Amino acid sequence: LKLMQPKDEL
Amino acid sequence: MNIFRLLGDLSHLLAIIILLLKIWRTRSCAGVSGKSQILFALVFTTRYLDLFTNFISMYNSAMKLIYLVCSYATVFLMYFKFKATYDSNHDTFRMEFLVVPVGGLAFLVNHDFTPLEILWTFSIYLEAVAILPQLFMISKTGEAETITSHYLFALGSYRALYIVNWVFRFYTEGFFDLIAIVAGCVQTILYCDFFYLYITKVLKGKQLTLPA
Repeated sequence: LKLMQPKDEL
Repeated sequence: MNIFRLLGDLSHLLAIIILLLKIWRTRSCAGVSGKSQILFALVFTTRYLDLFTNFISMYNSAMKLIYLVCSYATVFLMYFKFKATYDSNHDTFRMEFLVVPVGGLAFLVNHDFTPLEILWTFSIYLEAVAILPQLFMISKTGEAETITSHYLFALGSYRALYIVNWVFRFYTEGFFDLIAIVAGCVQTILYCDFFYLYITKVLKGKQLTLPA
């Protein structure tokens, strides 16, 4: 599971 | 991007535009909490600093810019252009009661102890509670104009749709961001009481008034 990802949500 | 997130973003945009248009058309911001609007401007400012560091898509950047510009425009209309109509007597929630604890929490509970990440976390936590001055104002006056309640409904729908989006993303991509999810759920819960009043009153053509 990936917890930290680039913030692609607004 | 999935349909729930797109609908959530559009619902968020709709809320912001409803509020701007209401203020512009009626030349009045009566019944609207300036404190909540300042907090939302702060939320967008601290969250979208990555406009300068990270490019995701045209859609992403454009929406961020629109949210930023609209939230500052709302604050400008309330505190400058139509200041005379601003109902400050009823907008008495203390912003520092939200900003200070939320700032402390962002320092303590975050994904990474870096300035941008802490500011992003701060914006997520702050957004969860930024509507409180508005809800407090409505509970103080005991009523809300119908257009203001449409605004709140669109804003609450945005968060509810984002929760569906997170469930969807968890199952399809294995993606989850615990900070965003917990804060988003808290935010949505704050709207529940309002949703109930909206459905039982406003949708039946009545004005939103609180039971005595």
